Amino acid sequence: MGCFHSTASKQFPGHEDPVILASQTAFSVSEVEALFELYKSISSSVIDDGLINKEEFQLALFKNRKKENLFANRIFELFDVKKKGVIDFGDFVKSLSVFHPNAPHEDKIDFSFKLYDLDGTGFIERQEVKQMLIALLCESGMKLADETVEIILDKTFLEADVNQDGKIDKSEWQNFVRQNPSLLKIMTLPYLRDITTTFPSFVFHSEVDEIVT
Amino acid sequence: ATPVIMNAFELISTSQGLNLSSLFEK
Repeated sequence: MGCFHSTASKQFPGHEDPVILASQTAFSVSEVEALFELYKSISSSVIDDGLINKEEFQLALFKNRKKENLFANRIFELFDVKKKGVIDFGDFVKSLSVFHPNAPHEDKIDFSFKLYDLDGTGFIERQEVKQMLIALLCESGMKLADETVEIILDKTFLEADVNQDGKIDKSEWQNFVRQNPSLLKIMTLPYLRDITTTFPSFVFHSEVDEIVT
Repeated sequence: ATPVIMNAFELISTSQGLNLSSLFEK
């Protein structure tokens, strides 16, 4: 075992040992180290403090730090596992792991449920879905009459809200995504399979004695 | 023809803010 933790942790608060992170996630040690190359570049893009703030996250997503986006904000909140207003390297790896092609299907369903449960009540409520639909329409410059939005919501809740109590619980969501598997497409990033070839420079910065694949 | 109404989540999942692949573009 090398001195990766002791060196990197000085510059990167909350930095965790790549070997431990690999054991807790769908990534190999080499993939964790390759992700560190990506993390270093994102976390130094606005303030070079070794942490990713919301502005840096938005800059990495949109190449535009000023672009406010409901969905990017929600993803940031979920990645900010320790609720510190910033994403540290451990948060980054553990959160991205859910998007790995090999991550458990149940983890993807859980994450997507949390994503759409904007206020964290344990239910996806109609008002939340309406808020997200309106945000999407604004983002894409599409105009839909309020009646049309209500028709879409009626159809969605007729299919997903099996007990018709006006909100989607976890078990209804599990059934709904089973019937509509395309809804989980956003939960898998094929890029994560090739992360070591996308960021090959990790080899030069590796501080573990042996690269475990 | 009868218009096909997508469900809300299909529409929402097209948001750019949910497309994390852009994180990997250098």
